Amino acid sequence: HRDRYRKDEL
Amino acid sequence: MNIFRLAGDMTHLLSILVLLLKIYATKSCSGVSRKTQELYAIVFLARYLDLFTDFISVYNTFMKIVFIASSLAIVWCIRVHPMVKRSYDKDLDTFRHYLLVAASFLLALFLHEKFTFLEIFWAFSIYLEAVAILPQLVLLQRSGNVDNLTGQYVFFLGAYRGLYILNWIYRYLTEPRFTRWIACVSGVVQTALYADFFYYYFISWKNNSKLKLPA
Repeated sequence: HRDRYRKDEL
Repeated sequence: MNIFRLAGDMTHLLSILVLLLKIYATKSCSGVSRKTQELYAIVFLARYLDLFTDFISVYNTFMKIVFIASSLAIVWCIRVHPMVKRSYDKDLDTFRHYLLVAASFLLALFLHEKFTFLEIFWAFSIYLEAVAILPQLVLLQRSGNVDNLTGQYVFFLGAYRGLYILNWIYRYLTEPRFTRWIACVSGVVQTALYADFFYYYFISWKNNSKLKLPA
């Protein structure tokens, strides 16, 4: 599952 | 991805390219703080620990590698490359930057999203990045006149996080559960630290004069 807290920013 | 974040990442990339150009073209790092470059290398290494374990996108992975590789290359240049090393003025670059590392790590132990290894190092990298420019700004004040490329480097580096603030506002307004308080507050502090530099940079641009920071 895609973790809500996923760090998608640099 | 939104236009603000893309513009922010491109501005960040531009700042690194300008610095690489300055070092490569002039074979000198005069006016550049080695300590700030070392802090940025730590920021990227601490922030991108999940580089191989958490794939977001090709763009994300590519940019992370570029940031890590370029920051290490710049530190290597200033520390090892004979021509560049000679132009490093350690008597001007005297900020006690290890205190910034210690304080940021300590803060990350108390203030983080989750008490896990990755999250603590991520928060550490966010706090450290906010203050990483301090040795560079102190050095600019001491070294009087600033060459154009170094001034542009600092300007783009400060501008990128300002664009990220617009990105966070945009995401907060458009994504229901978006909250990044740690990155947001830290990003505002980081951008605020550039305030006086931006002012003098604007003055020098308006008067078409040499950039000078008051001692």
